[in-house]
Amino acid sequence: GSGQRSIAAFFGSK
Amino acid sequence: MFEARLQQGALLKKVVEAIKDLIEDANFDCNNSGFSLQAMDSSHVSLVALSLRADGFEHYRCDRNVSMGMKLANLSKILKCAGNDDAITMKSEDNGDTITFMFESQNQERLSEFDLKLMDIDSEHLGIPEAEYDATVKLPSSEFQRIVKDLASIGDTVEISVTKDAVKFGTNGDIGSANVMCRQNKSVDKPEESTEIDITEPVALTFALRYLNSFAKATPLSSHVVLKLSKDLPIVVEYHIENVGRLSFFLAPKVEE
Repeated sequence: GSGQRSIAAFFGSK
Repeated sequence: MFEARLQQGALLKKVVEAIKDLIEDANFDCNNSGFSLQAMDSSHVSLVALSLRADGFEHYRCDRNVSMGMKLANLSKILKCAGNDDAITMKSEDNGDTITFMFESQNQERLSEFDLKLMDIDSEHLGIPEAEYDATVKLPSSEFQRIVKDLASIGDTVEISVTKDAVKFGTNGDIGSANVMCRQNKSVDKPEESTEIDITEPVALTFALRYLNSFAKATPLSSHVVLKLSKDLPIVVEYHIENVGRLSFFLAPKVEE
């Protein structure tokens, strides 16, 4: 199966 | 106060139509350099970033930085009342609780004003790094729209792979599989049909087609779409709005579990 990561996991909070 | 006039009001209509099904509400941030928005979809898998430069407007004034929270569905209702050839002026007082949209017909015989109530929206701002991408593909936006629509009738995800000569889109589903390949073609006589590939490293990543189909709603904004890919990083799907700015979408890749 394939999973989906949150976009926030790539771009940190400012 | 904030005041901005866009002669081509249709641009604003198209921007809102492109994002209103993806994001529910958002803060529109205005400062001296322009009008921008950053928001995640409700499942936090994708990110929308809109940037309209101050010099892209015929008139632009922003005395102090303002952040105006709006529900996209409500903004869409109001902008649907603007004619396609209307100029749109947005106005808001400092600390005001509404934004006014003024629509002017081309011959200036019809003038209408709509006020939208602003909302307090708690939004998380992400830092998007300036990155060099392994592959950049510029292809006709209508072609991209067609590919993601066609593939979504077969499968749920698409593998996008880029080599120096071509970009390939492939999917698998219960009924079978599909592949579409677009070759590099720097067509000079018909620049609107060109496909350009710029790579430092071949790359292949998998994404949910549902989101790419949603991004493709921005197709009316631009003749081309730019896809930027790097190994294990979100894809960037970018629509350039000529002389005004750009609308970018970011989508996290699917990972094998």
